[in-house]
Amino acid sequence: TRERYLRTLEALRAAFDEVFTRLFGGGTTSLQFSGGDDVLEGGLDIIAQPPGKKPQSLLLLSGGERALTAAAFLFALLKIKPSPFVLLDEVDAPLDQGNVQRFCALLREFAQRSQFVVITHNPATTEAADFLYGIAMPEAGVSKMVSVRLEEVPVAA
Amino acid sequence: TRERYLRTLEALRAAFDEVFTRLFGGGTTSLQFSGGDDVLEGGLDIIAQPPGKKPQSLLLLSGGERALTAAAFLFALLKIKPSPFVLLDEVDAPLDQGNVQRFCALLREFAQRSQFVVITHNPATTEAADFLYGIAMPEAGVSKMVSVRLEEVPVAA
Amino acid sequence: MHLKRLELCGFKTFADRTELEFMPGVTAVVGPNGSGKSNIADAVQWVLGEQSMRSLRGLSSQDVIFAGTHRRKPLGFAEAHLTFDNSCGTLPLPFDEVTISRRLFRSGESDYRINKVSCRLRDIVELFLDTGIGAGAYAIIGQGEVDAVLSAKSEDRRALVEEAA
Amino acid sequence: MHLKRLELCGFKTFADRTELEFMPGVTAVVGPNGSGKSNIADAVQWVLGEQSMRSLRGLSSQDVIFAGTHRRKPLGFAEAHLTFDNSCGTLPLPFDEVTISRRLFRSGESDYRINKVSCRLRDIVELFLDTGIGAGAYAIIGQGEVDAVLSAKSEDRRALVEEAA
Ligand SMILES: Nc1ncnc2c1ncn2[C@@H]1O[C@H](COP(=O)(O)OP(=O)(O)OP(=O)(O)O)[C@@H](O)[C@H]1O
Ligand SMILES: Nc1ncnc2c1ncn2[C@@H]1O[C@H](COP(=O)(O)OP(=O)(O)OP(=O)(O)O)[C@@H](O)[C@H]1O
Ligand SMILES: [Mg+2]
Ligand SMILES: [Mg+2]
Repeated sequence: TRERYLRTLEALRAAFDEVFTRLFGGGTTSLQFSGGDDVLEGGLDIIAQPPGKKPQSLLLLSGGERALTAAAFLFALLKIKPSPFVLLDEVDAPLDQGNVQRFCALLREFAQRSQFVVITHNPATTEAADFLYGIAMPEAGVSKMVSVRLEEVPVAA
Repeated sequence: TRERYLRTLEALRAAFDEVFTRLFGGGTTSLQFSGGDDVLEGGLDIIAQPPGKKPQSLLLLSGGERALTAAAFLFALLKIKPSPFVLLDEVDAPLDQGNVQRFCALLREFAQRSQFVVITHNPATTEAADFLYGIAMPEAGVSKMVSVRLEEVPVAA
Repeated sequence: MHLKRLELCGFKTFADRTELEFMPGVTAVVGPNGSGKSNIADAVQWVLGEQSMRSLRGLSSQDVIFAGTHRRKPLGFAEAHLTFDNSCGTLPLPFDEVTISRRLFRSGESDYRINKVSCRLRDIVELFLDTGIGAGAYAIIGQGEVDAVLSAKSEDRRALVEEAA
Repeated sequence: MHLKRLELCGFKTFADRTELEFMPGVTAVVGPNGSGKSNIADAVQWVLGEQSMRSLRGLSSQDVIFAGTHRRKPLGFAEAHLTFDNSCGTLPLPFDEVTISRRLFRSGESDYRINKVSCRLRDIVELFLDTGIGAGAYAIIGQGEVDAVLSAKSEDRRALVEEAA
């Protein structure tokens, strides 16, 4: 129904702005209708700008900025409607060290409400986890799982 | 001309196989015609499989395996027709530590013939470079360049 | 509701029966390129009823069955079992524990079960509708897919918001 | 032939005149997300004659001109100069050093030069045809573009090989 969508959108706008500014340490966001007069027929556009920069097309954002903006939008959706578990496959790949730290802080906060399974190559994300699964291929072409409880693992130098 | 294309393809096949097996530590490759009878009208398909695995669709390869396979193909093209300089923007992003090391070794070898400019977030790739440019934004929204000669930089602990 | 465990057998590179237990909080899955991490994500999507082979990086549905290696023969079927703790009653079933199973044979025959009782694929899909985990939901983000949220058509993004409504 | 230096002024985030010198071997460009690294790659493609704004991550051609920040006004034009050592004679010009320049004004007016002498965009494009660096060549791989080699149509891949022939 139209009311429900508009109410959800209102909540999403606030959530997106909050998550985005946490991940970017500032900046501005806006969600706008696109297309026809009927909001349930039209589309939704994301306007976002990192701190200090002028709002421009999302196309001009860097690879890392786009990944973080998309993550902010998804976390905002999760905020207004949590999911029992969330599975993320290498979403931290294009992020620099500073952004990975902020992303991990957000991850840990949301993980209080939902289970998170994150596939990653990033040491910082690995360190932010509570539990670790290592996947290896001692026999070519056949996956083997090794599980490690993080509390028992000394942090590699 | 058809002869020239076929001769180039022959050289490319050998180069691709050589570069691929270096980056993957083994495996098999093949380049095949697709489409019509006229090779200059049809297409070219890449068949590649990492060591120990059975040849399957490239779609099934992992993110890192696809990036490395694509890199092998591009380096093979550069091998048969070197370019004065090569600019790579974060091609090492999905690679694990082992693959990054092999990628860097290849980079250093090809860099004897061409200049390479690589944009990267990876410390190993940064370490494999001869010269370093740091780009920063002390003033929001305005890029500032800091150049660092690698021989003078102590390796960060 | 939370995930308890995932069991795989014959699914892509998981030729041998493998069991992953899930704890609360953040679980990181790490390993070299091509070791099978995204294959685990594919298995979760598959057992929850994914029907698009493109989302599973395959062409034909049998692409998820272990195809063999130089040393091992291909297997005859792939199966995955995903177990949830349902003591909160999120899933409309009278069980504290719910296990979703999916099996696919090389012949193309499929088998679907909820707590070992045979059902149809659509029963599984409908079970998870509106939980945030079902097909097309935003709770599973595949490799390279996060940018799609920004590059998607405006209408698709609106649909995503409607899902959260 | 090798690259000697790139000079930018008013190009995207490079509001202030910036000069990068290029040495033989491997140069790594590092820095935080959004600092301007890919913008440097865009500048190289742009000055070599790139005409597709999509490749430069923009919509209109003026998108490459510094748009200003909260503290700075937008600039009136963007320019880039790329200098090559041509003592090997790879470029068919009687100069040991060749500088390609491109300037774009907010009005939409463009300015192209080879060693400070005015020319047309196509003169620059044709100069680099067959050197491996020109538009559509495989020597410049943008962010996220490497996978395209594999997902491209078979015919496009054949065209790439023909370029190397
Ligand atoms: N049906 C199958 N049988 C055997 N092997 C398969 C099958 N389907 C996929 N594979 C193999 O699985 C591998 C890809 O695994 P996966 O995508 O999980 O890797 P990954 O751990 O996510 O790696 P990355 O870090 O590079 O993303 C490929 O080498 C592919 O050949
Ligand atoms: N015309 C312009 N004027 C001002 N800023 C611009 C302009 N065009 C692009 N930008 C800004 O440039 C930034 C992107 O820069 P760039 O893509 O070079 O980053 P990057 O260093 O490659 O980052 P990453 O590591 O995330 O890939 C964006 O924040 C964008 O807003
Ligand atoms: Mg993967
Ligand atoms: Mg970039």
